[in-house]
Amino acid sequence: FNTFPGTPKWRKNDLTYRIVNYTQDLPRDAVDSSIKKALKIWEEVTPLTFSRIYEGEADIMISFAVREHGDFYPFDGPGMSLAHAYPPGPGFYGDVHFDDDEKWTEDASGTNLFLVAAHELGHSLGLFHSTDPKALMYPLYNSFTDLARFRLSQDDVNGIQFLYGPPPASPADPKVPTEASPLESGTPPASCDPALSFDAVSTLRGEILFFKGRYLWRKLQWKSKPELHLISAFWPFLPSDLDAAYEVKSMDTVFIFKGNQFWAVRGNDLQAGYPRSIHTLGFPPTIKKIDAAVSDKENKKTYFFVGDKYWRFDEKRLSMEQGFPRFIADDFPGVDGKVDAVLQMFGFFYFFSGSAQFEFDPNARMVTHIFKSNSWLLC
Amino acid sequence: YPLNGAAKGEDPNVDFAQQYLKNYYNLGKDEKQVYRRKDNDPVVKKIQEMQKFLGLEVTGKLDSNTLEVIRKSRCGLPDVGQ
Repeated sequence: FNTFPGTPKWRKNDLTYRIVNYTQDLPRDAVDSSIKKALKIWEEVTPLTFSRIYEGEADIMISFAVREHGDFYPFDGPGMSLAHAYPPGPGFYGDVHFDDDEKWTEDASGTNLFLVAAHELGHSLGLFHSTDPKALMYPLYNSFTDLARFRLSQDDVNGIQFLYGPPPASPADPKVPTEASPLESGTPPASCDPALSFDAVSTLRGEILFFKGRYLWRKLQWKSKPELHLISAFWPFLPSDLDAAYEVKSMDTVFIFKGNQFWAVRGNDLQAGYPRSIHTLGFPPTIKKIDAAVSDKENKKTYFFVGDKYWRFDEKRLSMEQGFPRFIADDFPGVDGKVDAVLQMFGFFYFFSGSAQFEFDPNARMVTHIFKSNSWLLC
Repeated sequence: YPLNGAAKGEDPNVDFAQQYLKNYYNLGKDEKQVYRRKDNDPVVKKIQEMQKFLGLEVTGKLDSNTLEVIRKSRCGLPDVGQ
């Protein structure tokens, strides 16, 4: 699944909707029941509730239109684009527009209104398109869907519960899915888990990013509480379970590593020619992946950590330096164990190793403090 | 450039595919719109991105399977975020 960039979601559970106008293809009560049924499938797997209003501004305004209809996203006549919707937010955000040049039906003889409404309402709640062909949020309309036994896919449930969590469990109301809660499979990591470790850590334009599995925490300078996002919300092309990441501030670029490949991103954009092989940096063929990396903006050198050794890359000459690898223990005494991630902040290097974090003073050449890895997440 | 096609006005499939990539995969205005079928061609890269997202074989070419899929009805929202 994917969420919209920035992961917009409703900050309340009780939402309103209004059917602003109707298509001529169906009786009004058929439209009403299709929309209601579409809302119900999301209601059943979240804490969300939907109340209908008949005038004024609802959170989700539902309308039918053709061609240019006032939102710079004109429809295209019969076929192709069937409908569109906007992510959560004020005004037109959250709204759903159906292309009335389609033939809207209650069965599969035309374009099934319930099925398209369920997909579009997924957008209104904050889900973006999924790459899972079995998912409701897959972008292509599947006219062969078994409407009588329609169910959300696990991918859809994981996505919506990433945003809003599961429905409140109550013995009287077995809304809680019988099989293991989908959060187990796509569970976001808990920031205050004392055993928390990170896959990678990097700065990015003054922020700090902590990568874990499919997720990242984003630590903003002006905001104490870190934000949890899907990596794919910012960089859909990146894999999960990354190995390393670092920012070269002079290039306004973050380099992200997994296996024997690395990506260069500037903001949300992948730089041309990436991903590349890590061996283009000068690593010997025996190196299949790296554990961690950090770029020292003072001396314009980048340190790559692999096992108990490290390499140093000269950002000015853009080449790996001679005399490496060296043992980590020789030059960073006190930094024990495999290095998962490294962060340079306030003139110190912070080495993350499992749930421990070593603050290393490069001038004194010693570890000055040992913290829990998740101390930056303000538990 | 190959004379076939390019000189006599674009192949309609290429036009349709480029419009699809603009609508749903952020094929930029500034990116060369000439579909040169070379790996570093931005249109080829966008075709590959679209094929990967939709679960198609990533060929970078407008093969029949890809052309069939991009003519299917779909949601009007893009597949990659901006």
